[in-house]
Amino acid sequence: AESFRQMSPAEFFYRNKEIAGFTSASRAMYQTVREFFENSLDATEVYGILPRITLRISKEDPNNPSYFTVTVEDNGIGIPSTIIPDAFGRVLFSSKYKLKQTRGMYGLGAKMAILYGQQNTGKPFEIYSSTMNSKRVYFYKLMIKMDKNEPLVLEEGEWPKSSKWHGTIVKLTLEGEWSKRTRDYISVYLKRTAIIAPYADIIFISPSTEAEGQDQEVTVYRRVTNKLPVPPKETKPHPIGVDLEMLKLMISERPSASTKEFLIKGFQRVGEKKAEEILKKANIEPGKKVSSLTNIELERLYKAMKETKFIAPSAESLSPIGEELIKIGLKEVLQAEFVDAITRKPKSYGGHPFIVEAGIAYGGKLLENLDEIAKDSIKGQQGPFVALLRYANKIPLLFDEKADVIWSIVNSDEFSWKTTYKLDPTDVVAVLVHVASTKVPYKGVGKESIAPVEEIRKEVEAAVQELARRLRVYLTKKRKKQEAQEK
Amino acid sequence: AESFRQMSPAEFFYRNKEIAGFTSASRAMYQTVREFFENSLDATEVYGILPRITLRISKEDPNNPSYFTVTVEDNGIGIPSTIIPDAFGRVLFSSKYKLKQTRGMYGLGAKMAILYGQQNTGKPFEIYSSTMNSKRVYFYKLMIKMDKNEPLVLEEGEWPKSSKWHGTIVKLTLEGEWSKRTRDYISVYLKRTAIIAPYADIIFISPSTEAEGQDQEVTVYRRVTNKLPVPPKETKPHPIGVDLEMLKLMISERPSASTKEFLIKGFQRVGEKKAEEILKKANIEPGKKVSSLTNIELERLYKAMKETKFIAPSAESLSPIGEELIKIGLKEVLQAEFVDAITRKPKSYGGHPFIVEAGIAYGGKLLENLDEIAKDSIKGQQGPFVALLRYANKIPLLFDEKADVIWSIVNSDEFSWKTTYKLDPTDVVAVLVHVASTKVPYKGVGKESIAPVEEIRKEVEAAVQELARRLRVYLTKKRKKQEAQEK
Ligand SMILES: Nc1ncnc2c1ncn2[C@@H]1O[C@H](COP(=O)(O)OP(=O)(O)OP(=O)(O)O)[C@@H](O)[C@H]1O
Ligand SMILES: Nc1ncnc2c1ncn2[C@@H]1O[C@H](COP(=O)(O)OP(=O)(O)OP(=O)(O)O)[C@@H](O)[C@H]1O
Ligand SMILES: [Mg+2]
Ligand SMILES: [Mg+2]
Repeated sequence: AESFRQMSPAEFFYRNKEIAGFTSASRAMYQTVREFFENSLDATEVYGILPRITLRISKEDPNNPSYFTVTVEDNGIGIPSTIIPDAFGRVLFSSKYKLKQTRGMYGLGAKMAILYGQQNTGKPFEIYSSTMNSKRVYFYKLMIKMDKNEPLVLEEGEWPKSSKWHGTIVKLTLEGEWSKRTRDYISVYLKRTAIIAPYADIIFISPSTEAEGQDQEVTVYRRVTNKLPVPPKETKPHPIGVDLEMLKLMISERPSASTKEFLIKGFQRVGEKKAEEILKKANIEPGKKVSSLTNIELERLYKAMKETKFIAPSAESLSPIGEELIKIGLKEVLQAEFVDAITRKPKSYGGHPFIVEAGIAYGGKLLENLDEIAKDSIKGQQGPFVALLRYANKIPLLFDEKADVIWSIVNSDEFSWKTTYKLDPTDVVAVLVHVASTKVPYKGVGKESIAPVEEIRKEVEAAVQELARRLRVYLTKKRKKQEAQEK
Repeated sequence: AESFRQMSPAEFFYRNKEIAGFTSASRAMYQTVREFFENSLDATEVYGILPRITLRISKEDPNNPSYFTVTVEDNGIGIPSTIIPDAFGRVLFSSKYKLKQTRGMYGLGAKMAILYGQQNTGKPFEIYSSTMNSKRVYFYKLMIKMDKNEPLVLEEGEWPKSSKWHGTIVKLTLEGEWSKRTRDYISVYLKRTAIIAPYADIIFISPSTEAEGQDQEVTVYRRVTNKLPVPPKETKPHPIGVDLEMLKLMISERPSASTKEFLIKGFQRVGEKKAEEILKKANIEPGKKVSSLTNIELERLYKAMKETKFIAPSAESLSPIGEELIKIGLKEVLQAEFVDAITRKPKSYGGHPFIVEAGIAYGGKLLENLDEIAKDSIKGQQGPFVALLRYANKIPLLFDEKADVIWSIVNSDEFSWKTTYKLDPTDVVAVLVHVASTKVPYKGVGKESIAPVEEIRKEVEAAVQELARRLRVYLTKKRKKQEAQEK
């Protein structure tokens, strides 16, 4: 007879770490850095704090030359002391399960890095944190109990805070490699982050690649503007995105409300009149207690909501980069001769609002300023050459390019850069695409590529086509000028 | 202050269903079919039963024309009645968390389909099952309680068995679409399954695409051989794949054993002498109770195992297709003029044994016999044209082709089909690649593409290069003959 068993989410993700991006030693180094770094940006920028983040990769164990310690410090909002063990010791535990644009969304990232380090070095994770209103700094040394998906606190401490410092320092040791590949992955990630986050101060300390006697290398991305994007605001769900399971979950959170009150308080874009319209269609008493609705009534309510028209979801839960910042970033880093950008109007898919933004850069010193990964992707192409810089919720996406819906548009046969947009076979163009949403439909929990959701696909296509048209206008003018000068 | 919460695995996968392949209505139809179908093949072939599987897609609700009912019946080993609610109502619950080649591996597939159907139709899942030695057939109607990740049994029944029938019937209603796209996805999947499983009887009943008056269409893939592959055997873990977390989990399963006994009984390729060698290196008393090892001793044991040489992992846990079956399948279905196949020797990665197999087909009626998805992928290419048929643990992989390590090899610049292997730009070749392992390193839980694990990459490259060489030999002979005839 077969034997069956239940697995905890911690054991599941530990055993199947490739689905979270931990597919090799260099990818594990990269993924660990980005999970902590994205947590730090979520703890600063999203709360209106100008980010200052220090990332340090060092070798601290002479007995184990393949062990690397990754330390990330930020000036963010910190984590309350009683929450820290669960935030870092429990898989699927998060403050980001909300309708608000954040980089994090799964409640898994930091835990994946901790599980990985724990598995191959046995060394515990260390964290210091202090929230903005706290008078103390808290310290924990912890590991994850895999079978129970629980934290195991090995040590804790606290000290009175001697300054106004607030933020978090995380420290993890893992078995990895410091190769050209790892260096390229991480430096490209930081460089592309800096393109769209000129308000962030980023300090990167890494093992030296140079001569002996100098064991650390420092790279700094200086803040060049104090202007932060408007932080996103948490919103209520939109009725378009509702399904039966979601309705049941929401009802369990407001059991004593009347059905009418439940609709108005639980959803955005539902006022008195809209609620009455829905309830009339569903043939349900407005005053009936929502937790006493029968299954049949729930299905009628669900159908009625599906058949009702609403104003589109609010975009206040989103925080786009903005055309200005995209143009500045591309100009600064790529030193191209022509740069333009577009931020499309908000749309939505399945109740989740999203905004597509794009940038285009051409000519000038573009080719020599492209990073290693962009240069590599160009080598595989036949001209004209298109270097694609993908972003989702302000995270640079470096891998699985050809599985991304964005790539499928920029590379499709319909997007004829040569014939329609008048590029020469030797031309090089950089295209930046950013998808911002309360839920980015990634293809995997490693957040490397976006699934082909039709509404998003259409918006990306429209954005890139618009910029390609503007480039064509520029090239046509430029060529006319050159021909005129040659006469 | 931020609010934090824990999410159950059921709610997590329900909210993030795109990471499991549920990215659109047609993909949801496809994924539902394949999750049930793969369960049925695991319940038959893996146990030495000649599979007979009936898949039926029908519209059973005149009030809801977008609701489709998917029914899959198999003659497999069935599920014990007390286990059924958990097997289908609890995410991360499985009989396949073992070292044995099966299609299933996550304990998630059937539950994803059930969560999807439940979410948009509210209709419960139905199952009938009877194990081979049981005298009764059991019936359950159930749903998944998302917040607790538990089954909710709405109805159950049992009847005395009137025949020798054994197996399982699953029935799920979901909101989907029956479009050309859905039809192509499912028919290509079944066709490609039939290529490598000529021992399976597959009956597919679908909504008619033809004239009114005929509401169902039947497609049959007849069994053409009674010869089954040798079923895989469950094996113990191999020491190469061990890590600290795994050691701790294994020790908790044999707490009272001596450390020496633990090594011999827990691992394959570890006998008396090997165990003593490891314990000497780790400086641990062979007789010491394994659950009393300190953390320091555990780390020494782990390091000692890492530094010891062992015979490669046993391949008895694997069940390759075999060169004969691959050639027969390609010949039958593609009617090519030239067909060859290779089954490489077993290798391993991270303690998991794997076998790469490949097949190649050229000329004859190949082009007209390729399925829709293969034809589509060819349209995007410049000649010579390579139609890639990917398989992992006998599952056809249809999507995310360009993210797959197999594609990266067959399409890399180093694989010059034109110059090295002498194909003409108008030539069409089909390449079949199968990766069989106790753990296929998929990139996502939707099982569509394989991660670039170096050991696997090397084996796929060697297999395809060998077959390309054999094709070149064939083409060289053929052209010599043609030139001789023309004289
Ligand atoms: N540097 C930090 N500053 C403040 N809070 C943090 C920091 N790092 C982690 N957290 C908190 O810990 C929680 C868990 O982090 P984790 O990375 O595991 O998941 P997540 O960021 O919510 O989602 P994802 O898996 O997508 O990254 C976060 O939701 C956040 O509340
Ligand atoms: N048709 C079937 N016949 C016999 N057992 C089945 C059948 N379908 C499912 N099961 C049992 O139910 C369990 C759960 O199935 P499920 O598809 O959810 O997960 P899995 O097959 O183990 O892994 P995966 O998520 O990779 O598919 C299986 O492990 C198997 O034991
Ligand atoms: Mg995170
Ligand atoms: Mg399964």
